[in-house]
Amino acid sequence: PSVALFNQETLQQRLQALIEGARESWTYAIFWQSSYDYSGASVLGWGDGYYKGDDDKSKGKGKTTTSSAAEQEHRKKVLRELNSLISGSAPSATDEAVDEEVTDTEWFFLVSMTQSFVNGMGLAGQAFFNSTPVWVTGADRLVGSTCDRARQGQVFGLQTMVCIPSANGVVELGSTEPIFQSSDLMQKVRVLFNFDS
Amino acid sequence: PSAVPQARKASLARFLEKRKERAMSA
Repeated sequence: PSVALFNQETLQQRLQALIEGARESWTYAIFWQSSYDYSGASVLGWGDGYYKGDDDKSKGKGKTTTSSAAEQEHRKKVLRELNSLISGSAPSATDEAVDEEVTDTEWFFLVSMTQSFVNGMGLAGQAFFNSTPVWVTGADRLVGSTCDRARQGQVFGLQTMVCIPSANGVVELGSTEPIFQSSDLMQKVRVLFNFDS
Repeated sequence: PSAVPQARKASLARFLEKRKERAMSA
């Protein structure tokens, strides 16, 4: 496939195929797109993301949020404003999209849209800069990471974060389950995300 | 970099739409 196929629609399909076809239970997948900022520095910015959610939530046994009532109100307020921005209508207190509790992993995914990594910073930056996957399993390893985003992920309930470099960026996957390194997953990323080859 | 805000907007719209669908089917 040529670079022309690299668009929002195919990205979404590829992220979805990666997560839904995996044996492991991934909570989300994000593609960090490589580009350059105005000073010429290498930047990984938001390309697209697919949020699947936590399996535990549907089983009713999982901890979906550790947030206080005030934090929930804040999250819902932000979602209401974002929804209004997207739909072009005034914020509504009874919008279906925001009435539901905003889980920790949903919030982490949303906040991700505002993030970027410059010159090899963070797990994604390291993976891209060194052309080597970064696989972090376990809350203790996430807490001990030098990457702010990894520590933040642990706070929001993640137990695994993975960054796999591709031709034009980095595929990041996160899970609330401990998942150990899988060559099968890395091979899938190479096939699905190496647009230039 | 100019493509990033558009990508975020599309992703956000999709995320909110999926939340809405989940809320309505619950």
